[in-house]
Amino acid sequence: FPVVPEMEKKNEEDMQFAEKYLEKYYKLKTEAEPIFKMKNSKTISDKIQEMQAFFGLKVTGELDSNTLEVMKQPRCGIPDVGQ
Amino acid sequence: FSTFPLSPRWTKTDLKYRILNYTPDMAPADVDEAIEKAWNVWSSVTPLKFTRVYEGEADIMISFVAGFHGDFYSFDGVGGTLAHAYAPGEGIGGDAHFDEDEYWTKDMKGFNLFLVAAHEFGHSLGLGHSNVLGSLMYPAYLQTETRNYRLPQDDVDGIQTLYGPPTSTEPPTSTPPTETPTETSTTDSCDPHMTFDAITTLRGEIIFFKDRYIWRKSPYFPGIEQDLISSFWPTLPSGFQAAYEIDKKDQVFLFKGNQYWVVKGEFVQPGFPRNIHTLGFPRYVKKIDAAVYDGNTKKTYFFVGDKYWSYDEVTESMEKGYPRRISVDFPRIDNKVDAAFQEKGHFYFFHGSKQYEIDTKYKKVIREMKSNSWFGC
Repeated sequence: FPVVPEMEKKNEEDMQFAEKYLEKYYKLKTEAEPIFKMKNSKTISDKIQEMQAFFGLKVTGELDSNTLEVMKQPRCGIPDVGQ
Repeated sequence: FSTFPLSPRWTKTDLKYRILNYTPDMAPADVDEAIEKAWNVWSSVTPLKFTRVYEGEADIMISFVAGFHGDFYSFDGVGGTLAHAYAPGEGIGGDAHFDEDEYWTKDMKGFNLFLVAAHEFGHSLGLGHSNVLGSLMYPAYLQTETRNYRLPQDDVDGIQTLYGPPTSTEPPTSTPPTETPTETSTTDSCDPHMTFDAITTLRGEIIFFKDRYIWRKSPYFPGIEQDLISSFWPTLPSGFQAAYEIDKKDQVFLFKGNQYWVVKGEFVQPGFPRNIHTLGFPRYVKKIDAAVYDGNTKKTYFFVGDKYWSYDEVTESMEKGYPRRISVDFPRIDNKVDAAFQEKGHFYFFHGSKQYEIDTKYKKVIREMKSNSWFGC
């Protein structure tokens, strides 16, 4: 179905929120990171899978509503992996 | 549970913490209490001891800050990140920062400071996050009942991989024990030379403590049941030396060395152990021989050597004019009291294998019996 413009905007915002979350707590490397990519650098989908596995969510690699809901819970600022 | 990479941990058991500032959301006394209670969560299951200092350096510096606050992890305003803490180590190691932009409370109206602090101090001691929903080290804030708080097993397992279980720190007694305490087996309950470490009532039962065991005399079942102390209170040490119940409050106080705990049934109350000197004992008192609460006067008698103190449970303070010599107020009780309890208006004092039934009001010995006369031998 054609995506309604505001829905597109919302998805964009959610994805940005998710990227920030994964950078903070799952060591997602941002574009601003040095040109050379860490050998084990992973795409955002892999990192979403990692977070879903940690919280016992269905591991899809997709930013579904359950995953976004957990990401929005108030929490501790210490990363969940690779502190 | 998880630890930080390379499992950093403190190499000493006595750690100092300092509260650098307060949140305007809560009364300072409530912040103090929440922080102390949060440390007790970890000290009750490890050999670690936490002492508060009010100036200079401390291993763990605690502060309320907002936004950018001088480390690489700025806070993010309301919601999102609530707090963070650093793994054990020098300098910022161990320090805990709480986001001042959050609303901190001692109840559940905002973020409960005790719960978040207990979590952050887990990091300060070397724990990472756990993916066990309901564990204290779970990354997301979960509203949890904080009265009778019991540390979930996953967190106990985690912290004990770093520091082990509590050690029974028996302070050196002034006189070396006359006999080496021997473990008692079940069949000894009718030993005519039976002695007890401590005795208390508990919800209508009478609980006799000896070494790692308790004997229960209960109106709810026939005979005497023997259990391990650890089967009742897994997070407490064994070898209690005194115990008493305030039945109206459903509280039992357990004493060992210079520490004491309070339990309600099987629940160990948060904020314990505490030091016996907080009750008002002078520094030279290193342990309590026996204790008994008199429900009529609401006073608790503490026996130490040949003297005793009277503690007013209403004003929660030691009465003036004590200690007094036991033999002066309780004629015929010429020795130290090993254990004591009150039952149906009478006191029962134990010394060695003897037991004395005492009229509570006149403090007169009514009867002398064997210590295990309650076991129907």
